[in-house]
Amino acid sequence: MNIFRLVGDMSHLLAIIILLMKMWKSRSVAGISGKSQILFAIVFTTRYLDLFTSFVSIYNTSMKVFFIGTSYVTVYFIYQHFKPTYDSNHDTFRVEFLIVPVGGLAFLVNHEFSLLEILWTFSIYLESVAILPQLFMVSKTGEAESITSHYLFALGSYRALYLLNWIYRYYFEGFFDLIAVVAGCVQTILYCDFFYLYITKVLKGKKISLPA
Amino acid sequence: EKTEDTHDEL
Repeated sequence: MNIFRLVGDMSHLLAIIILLMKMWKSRSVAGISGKSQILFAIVFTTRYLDLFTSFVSIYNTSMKVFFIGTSYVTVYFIYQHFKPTYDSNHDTFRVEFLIVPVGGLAFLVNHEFSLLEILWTFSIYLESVAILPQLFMVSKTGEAESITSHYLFALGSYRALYLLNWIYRYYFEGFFDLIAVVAGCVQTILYCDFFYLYITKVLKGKKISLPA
Repeated sequence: EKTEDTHDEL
């Protein structure tokens, strides 16, 4: 474990907590893409199947349980509990255009042709594009609540910090995982436009309004 | 290339 990965995991944890608090306190899921949250639930489910077969640490196991649990609660909030506030008209990204190519790529490009490894690879590839429905929804509605912007900033920062973690691990531990690094770069690049808007607008108290 | 066979990252 290194500081980049720890801060990255905390940033990821913070993002999930921000989102749940926003939903619970405002009793609304307005502006949140249910499709992205479903993709995240798939990402955690396919990545943490080794939850019961390989034990890394208490931290690792508890974080995996937390991520899986909260991702399903978030999906439940959107599609059941706060369904009347779900804005399905603006959440129209065709996720099959993500899942099919990512599934095919995971089948072709992986570290080991075993079920668990292919699902792990699928999860890594899927996570890199899972935020697209959310970013698409923000561009369609033309704006994002500031709490949603903070959620996206924390979520985008987590994988950017993981890139630093991989640089650190490469030089100090000789660890290198090309699949995770490439997917992590793609994932972080997708947030660049949002990071720019967040830093130039939200931090000055303005709301983000993307050109619709 | 990768060093461990299990994934120790989240």
